This record gives sequence, structure tokens and C-alpha cells, in this order.
Amino acid sequence: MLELRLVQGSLLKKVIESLKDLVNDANFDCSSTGFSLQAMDSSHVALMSLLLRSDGFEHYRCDHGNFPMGMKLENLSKILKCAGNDDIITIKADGPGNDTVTFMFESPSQEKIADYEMKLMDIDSEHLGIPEAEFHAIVRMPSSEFARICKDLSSIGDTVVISVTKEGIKFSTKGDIGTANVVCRQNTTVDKPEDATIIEMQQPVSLTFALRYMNSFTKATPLSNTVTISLSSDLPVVVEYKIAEMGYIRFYLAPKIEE
Amino acid sequence: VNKQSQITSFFSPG
Repeated sequence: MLELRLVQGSLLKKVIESLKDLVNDANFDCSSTGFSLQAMDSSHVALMSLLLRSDGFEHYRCDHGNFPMGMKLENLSKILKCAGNDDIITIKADGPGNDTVTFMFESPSQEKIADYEMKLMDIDSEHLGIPEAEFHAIVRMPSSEFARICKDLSSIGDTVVISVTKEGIKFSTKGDIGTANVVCRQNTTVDKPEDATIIEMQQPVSLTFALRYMNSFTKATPLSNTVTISLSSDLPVVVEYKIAEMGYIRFYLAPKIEE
Repeated sequence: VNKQSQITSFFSPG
């Protein structure tokens, strides 16, 4: 028996919207830690890792140890679009061997209750171990600013060079029509803490990434006012959006490497 | 020329 009641159902809607363009189908894992997912895009260039901790749910029951539920994200997105933004979402499944999952949507005043049953699928997914890394630079900035920069640069070029120095974090691209550079300096003198740009640098770092993926990651912007970008030479970048009081969604993107 | 690397060359199954 699995029963997860999420009062802020819109969080789940936003999470799936941020993943569905990159991930076709994935196993959601339910364990005592929480509701989680790890999946790669079909080219194995990006890895997505989601955790919604069990204590963030109003009710969290998961009796079967680690219980993977294979879902096609496009179908899950269709179903979650039927939930109102203020609805409470309950996820129910009988356990291993059962091939359906039920989503129940309750309006805040309880005047409308809907349930949608979705078929589960068997998915062979490879779980990757993500080693603890010492990052050369960790930058926290407003998520809307990061989204704006990725969108702006993709009208000029296909790749972005992200460099962190004492001066700040620089995003550069070039394309047929010209070049673009955007520098964000550390800025902690802001009225609201979420507007700050905070740069922790152990050593300067510069890496090249495909902008198409970065732009996809920014679909998670509605989940958090801030984004954290962690960089180390010749390692995947980690773009993390915290999910209020519940967990996170992390996007890992393999760099482009000079041959 | 920059070549796109894959996540699987950094993280291994486990």
C-alpha cells in the first residue's frame, strides 16, 4: 500500500512540467526517505534527480520498502493538468505487482473530488551513483535571472561558456550573428535575500555547455526564487532548484569537452 | 571543436 498526500499539489504539477521535455519515462521511487526520481534524457547528456522528502507530505505511507513506479511523463503531465493549482493531490497504489496508480485531486473546500487512474509501465532504468564532489565554484542567483540569461543567449548561439572568477559569473556565447557576454557580480546588498547573487569560489572555473539543455532546466523556475549552479573543471554542472520545505530538483549536465 | 560528453562517463551505475 502506498498513499502520499501532498497539500501543495501545485508543486507536483510544476515538477513534472520541468521534467517532461527531457525525460520520456521514468521510475518514481517511493521509500521511507521520500518520493524520488532519477532519470537521464535519451542522449544521456543530462541527468535529473528529484527528491520530495516524506516529511513534506501531510500523509506518507509506503509499506513496501523501495517501490518503483514506472510512468510515462507525458501521460502523467496530462493527468496532473486536470488538478487545480490549489488542489490537494493524493497518490495511491496497491504496491508491487499492481499496474496502476491513482491520483486523487481535492479542491481546498472539499466540494470537488476527482480521481484519475493511470497505467504503470515496466521501465528498465539504470541508476547512477552520483559521487560527492568538491566544487570549484558555487553560485546562487535569482532563478528568473538565470532563465532570462539562458533564453537571451540562445537567440545568439547554441553553447554557453560559464566562467566564474573573482569578478563574478560570466555567461558567453557566439553564433553566426555575433557574440554575447553577460556578467553577474556578487550582490548581497538587496532588500530580499532571494534577489542576492552569492559567489563562493575556491578557484576559477570555465566550462562549456549546450544551451538547449540549460533552457530546459529553467522550466523549473516556478519551483524556486533562487537557483544554485555548482561547477568543477571537467565535471557535470549541477543546477539545483530547492523545493520549499520538501526537497529539490537537480539537473546534471555533461560539459562539452575540447578534443 | 568541442565534443558533447555524456553523463555516463562521469557517473557509474550503482
